[in-house]
Amino acid sequence: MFEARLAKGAIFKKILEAVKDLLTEASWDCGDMGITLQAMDNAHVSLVSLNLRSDGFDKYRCDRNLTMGMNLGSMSKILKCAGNDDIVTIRAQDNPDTVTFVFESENGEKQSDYEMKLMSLDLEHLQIPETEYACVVKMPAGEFARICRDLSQFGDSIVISCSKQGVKFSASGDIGSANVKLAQSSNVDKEEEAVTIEMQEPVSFTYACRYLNFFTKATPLSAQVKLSMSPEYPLMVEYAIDDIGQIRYFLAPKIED
Amino acid sequence: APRQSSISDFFINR
Repeated sequence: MFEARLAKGAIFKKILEAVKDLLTEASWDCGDMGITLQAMDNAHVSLVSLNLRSDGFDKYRCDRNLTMGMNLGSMSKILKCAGNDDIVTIRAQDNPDTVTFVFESENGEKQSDYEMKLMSLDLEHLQIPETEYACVVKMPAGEFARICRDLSQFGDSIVISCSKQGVKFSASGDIGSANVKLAQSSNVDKEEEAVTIEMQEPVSFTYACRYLNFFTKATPLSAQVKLSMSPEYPLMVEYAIDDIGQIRYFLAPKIED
Repeated sequence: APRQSSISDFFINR
C-alpha cells in the first residue's frame, strides 16, 4: 500500500505545471524517504530531478518501494480537477496497474477520486555526480522568468556570465542585442527579493532559451531560484518546494566547436 | 553557431 497526503494540494498542481511541457511521461519512484522523479526531455538536452521528502507530507505510507510510470499530460488533466485549497492524496496498491488521486475540499464536504492507468516505462536513469559549482546565483524567481522571456525575443540562446560585479544575461539576433545585469543586493530587507552570488571563479556559458523558459514554469513554486554553474557541467536551476523538497532542472550548455 | 550538447555527455548512465 502506498499513500501520500498533502494538505497543500496546490503544490502538486504547480509541480505538474512545472514539468508537463518539458516531459511527456515519467516514472515516480516512491520509497521510505519520499517520492522522486528523474527524467530527460525527448531531445536529452535537459534533465528534471524532483524530490519530495516523506516527512513533508501530512501522511505518508509506503510499505514497498514502487515505480509508477505516468503520462504527465493525463496526470496534469486530473490535477486540474483539484481545487487550489483541496487536500490531495495519492494512493496505490503494491505492484499497481493504476493510481488513485483523491481531492477533498477544506471543509470536507466534497470528495472526488480519479483513477489513472499506469504505464510501463523503460527510461534511462542517470547518475548526477556531486560537484562544487564555480558560481551560485540566488535571485527572485519572478525576475529570472522575466529575463528569460524578455531575452528570448532576441535569439534562441542566452549567455549567462557571472563575476564579482554581478550576473549578466545576454542575447543577440537579427533585431539587435540585449543585456540585463544584476548586481548583488547590498541591503536586503526581504530575503526573497535578494540577489546573492557565491563565486569561486568567473564563468560564462550559453544556454538554449527554449529550455530556460520551460524551467520557469516552476516559478509559482518558489520565491527564489538558484542558478549553479561550473565548467564541464550542466547548468542547475533549482526551485525549493516549501519545506517538502525541491525541483532541479539540469541544462546541457551550447558549446563552440 | 555553438552546438547544443546533450545531458548524457555529462551524466553517466546508471
